[in-house]
Amino acid sequence: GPVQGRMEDYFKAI
Amino acid sequence: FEAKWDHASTLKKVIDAVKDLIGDTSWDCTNTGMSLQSMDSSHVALVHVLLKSEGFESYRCDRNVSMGISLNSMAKVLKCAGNDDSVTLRHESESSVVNFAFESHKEERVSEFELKLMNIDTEHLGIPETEYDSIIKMPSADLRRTCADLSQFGDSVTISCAKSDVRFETSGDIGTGNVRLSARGSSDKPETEIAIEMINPVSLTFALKYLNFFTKAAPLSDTVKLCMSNNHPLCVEFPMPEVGYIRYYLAPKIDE
Repeated sequence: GPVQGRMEDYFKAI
Repeated sequence: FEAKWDHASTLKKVIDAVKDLIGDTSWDCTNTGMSLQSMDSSHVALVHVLLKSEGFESYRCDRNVSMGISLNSMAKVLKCAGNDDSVTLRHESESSVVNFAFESHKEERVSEFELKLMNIDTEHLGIPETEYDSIIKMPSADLRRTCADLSQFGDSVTISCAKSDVRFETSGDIGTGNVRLSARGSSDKPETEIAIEMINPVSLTFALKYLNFFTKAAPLSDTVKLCMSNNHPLCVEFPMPEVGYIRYYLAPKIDE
């Protein structure tokens, strides 16, 4: 089934 | 730092809308307002709250400050305020506490509480400006009901946006379910409108558990905006006119 993505996969730490 | 709201109800609703998702967080206070940005413990969702200084009865922030607070404790303190009481938050430089004062409008009752601040290492993420492929504006009660209904059948929902309708689909052990909402205008009641702005069709899958957390913000706003792009986190925005907004971001589920 589909895998849950994480926020850091899309938005980078600043 | 000193900030006063005329009525406690908005702040109570803001805290109720985010406390179960993020727990402890830092409120960043500057002269433009109070904001917080925090991820849930599994880093799947991110919450961004902005309370603009213009939305307060009075607001003063002489030096930027980051106040680490347990939102559950803040909810406990705010339970002691009547909905119509005024709320004043005070924090002195270098102090390890924040003070809450609640005053009834007839001024016969004043209560004060002091909450210990916490040291919190918040990891801030840069949220890029995004041109979304599809933007859906709808009544927040409709989103809340849709997510609650579909949660009975499955853990995930696939949201697909085409030209004039948006489809929410789920499936689970007992069966399947889907809800289709069609664009509808309403000039006399804009809060009941469903507006779909589609540049490119989008289909994304999300965990319903988080969407159900997000819709706890429905009491704050009659309308909600879903902003989607393929292979990008969903943004669910509850606008609070004059006051600010709560934006929730949710990472999609992806096929391996």
